[in-house]
Amino acid sequence: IHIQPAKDEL
Amino acid sequence: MNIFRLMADLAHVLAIVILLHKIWKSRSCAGISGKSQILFALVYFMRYLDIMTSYVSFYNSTMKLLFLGTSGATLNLIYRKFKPSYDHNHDSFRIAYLLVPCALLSLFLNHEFSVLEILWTFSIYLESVAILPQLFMVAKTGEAESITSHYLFALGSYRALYVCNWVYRYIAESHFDLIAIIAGLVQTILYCDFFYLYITKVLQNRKLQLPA
Repeated sequence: IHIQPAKDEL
Repeated sequence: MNIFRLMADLAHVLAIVILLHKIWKSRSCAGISGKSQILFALVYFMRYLDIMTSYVSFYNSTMKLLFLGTSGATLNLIYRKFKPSYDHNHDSFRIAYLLVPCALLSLFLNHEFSVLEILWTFSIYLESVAILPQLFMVAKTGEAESITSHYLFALGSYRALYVCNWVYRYIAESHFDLIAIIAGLVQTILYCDFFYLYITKVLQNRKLQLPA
């Protein structure tokens, strides 16, 4: 599981 | 992109369309909290600064520009064009009570201590509570026009659907962002009382009126 900011979301 | 995410974004666009249409048609922004709209404009401005640094997709950039543009237009209608109809006596929530804690929290709880990341985090925290001046205004006047209720329902559904999207993405892609998820849950919980009133009153063609 990788934690990564969901910058593809709005 | 999954169905929840798409529906969420459509609900968000719908909310904005309802709001702009209501103000434009009635030539009035009565019952609308200018302060909530200032906070939303701030949220989009802080979050979408990355439009200059990173490209995700045409859809992504278009939506960002749409949210930035429409929030500017909304502020223009409330504070310039239809300013006489703005109900500032009832819009008395102190936004510093939201801005300061969100700013402090974003400095301490973030994924990375960098300018863009902190601004993104700040916007996520601020968005979760940005509706409070509007809900406070409805509580203070004790009522809301049906069209304002529809706006609030669409806007509340948007983040609730994002929560569904995050559950889906966690299961399907093992992807999650704790900051966005917790803020999204807080945001959705703040609407729960309103959702209840909306379903039990507005959908039965009754005015949204709070018990005295």
